Amino acid sequence: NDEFTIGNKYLNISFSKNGMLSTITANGVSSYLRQTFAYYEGAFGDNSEFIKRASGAYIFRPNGTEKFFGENVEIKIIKGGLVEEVHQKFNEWISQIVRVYSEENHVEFEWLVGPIPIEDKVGKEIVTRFYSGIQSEGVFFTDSNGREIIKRVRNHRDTWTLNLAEKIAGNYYPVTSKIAIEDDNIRMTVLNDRAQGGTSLQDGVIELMIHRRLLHDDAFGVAEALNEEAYGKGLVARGHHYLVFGAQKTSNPSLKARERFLEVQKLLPNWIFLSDASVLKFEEWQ
Amino acid sequence: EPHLTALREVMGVMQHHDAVTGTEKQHVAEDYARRLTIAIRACSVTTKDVLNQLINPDSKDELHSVSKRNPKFHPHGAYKAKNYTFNYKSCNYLNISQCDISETSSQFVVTLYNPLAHSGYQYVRLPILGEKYIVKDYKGVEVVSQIVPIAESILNLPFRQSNTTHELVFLANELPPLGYKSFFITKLMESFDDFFGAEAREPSVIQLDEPVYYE
Repeated sequence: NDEFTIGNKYLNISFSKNGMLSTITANGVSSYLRQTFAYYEGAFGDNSEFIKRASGAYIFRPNGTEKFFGENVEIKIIKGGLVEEVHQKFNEWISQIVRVYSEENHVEFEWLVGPIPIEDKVGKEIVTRFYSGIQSEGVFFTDSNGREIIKRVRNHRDTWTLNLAEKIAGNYYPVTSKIAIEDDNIRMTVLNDRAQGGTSLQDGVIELMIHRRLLHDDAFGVAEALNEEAYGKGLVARGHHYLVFGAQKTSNPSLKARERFLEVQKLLPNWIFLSDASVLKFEEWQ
Repeated sequence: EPHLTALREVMGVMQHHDAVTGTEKQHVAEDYARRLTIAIRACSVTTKDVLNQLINPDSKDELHSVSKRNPKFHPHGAYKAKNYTFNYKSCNYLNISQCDISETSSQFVVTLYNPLAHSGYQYVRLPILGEKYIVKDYKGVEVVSQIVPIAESILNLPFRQSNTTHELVFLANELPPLGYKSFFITKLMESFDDFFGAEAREPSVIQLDEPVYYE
């Protein structure tokens, strides 16, 4: 029933009584930071005209309904010398581990989503959201296949006057390695382990779509609903997000340099092999 | 070369825009997964050979013949490194905290190959069944480890086939650029059952058709 903190010599993150992330102290700053999951209900139409298009494999098209998960999260706290983690259970099909390793300068979020329920006959597109106090003024940054970083401005295109009919999907961009927001003082970056759609729909907020299950074809060619199953149930997806947070002016190496190192480490990971060594003594193996 | 080409060819197929974006039909998605799995499995033969070659450069010329042999030991139990090849296996279910070797072996070796051009590190997480483990690096220096519970939501996954409830965590550091580092992990036996197996408690009759030698 109390607030609690996990962390290491580089950073600390605190959780409020309801089990949700509440603040972060890292790399020279202390700031409000909240993270939660939400979902959009997929639009449903007969595809006879543009405004009746359903959300499907090719397009993300929410019907305007956005739902959040309960504010009370079941938690378990594990603390040790190498890693401290918080296991959060949001509901029967969404859970997460928030983790800080002793020698890492970032927070790891290992999410698990699915099988997405469809008994209500409604398709759902699940997102994770990070809320901070950063005054990002509509600007956010996404990568382009890990090459340059592209500046995105909410509800804006550089070469024409934009009037967005779809305020959410119209601000979504591909994120293949990272998405970031910043102001003069603070920068927050989320690195992902696979290509996802992402956006910043409000100042200080980063959002990434992590799983979707839809019940209608969007009539762009696949002629199937995006409704995958395994073992007779909807797919379960598990993945990682890595949060780098701190003051813009930090010590060497800079925050952006740290992001680049982490990016390479996560996208070109070590190969792990295991070998049975029951028949060997250590000295023999050595 | 044919093993590598199998994966090259499948990666060629995967350049199709439907494979990149996930807009293929479901049975095509399943076929892509099938092709990739087969090709990756084929490449693991090459990986195993190359790692054995890195570990034992003297055996380079006779690599293929050596890798097909069984491990051989000196009559007095001494280890003949030159003739021994490790069977390096990938645990494809580590993402659901499931791995046959780390769960069932009393001793096993974890090898990390660093594909980057600068040194690296990684916190290794392996599902385990025991309560105490010792992790040593190649110098015999014990590496600090921690055992953490696996999240309940993972344990409850309907398709997960594992009895493990915990993971062993340790820091594999100073991984050399474009090189490997191995760690030797021993499960500490605490009870009679751990050491001999529960079935050893049951009295049994042994038919001695041939002389039995004890080591």
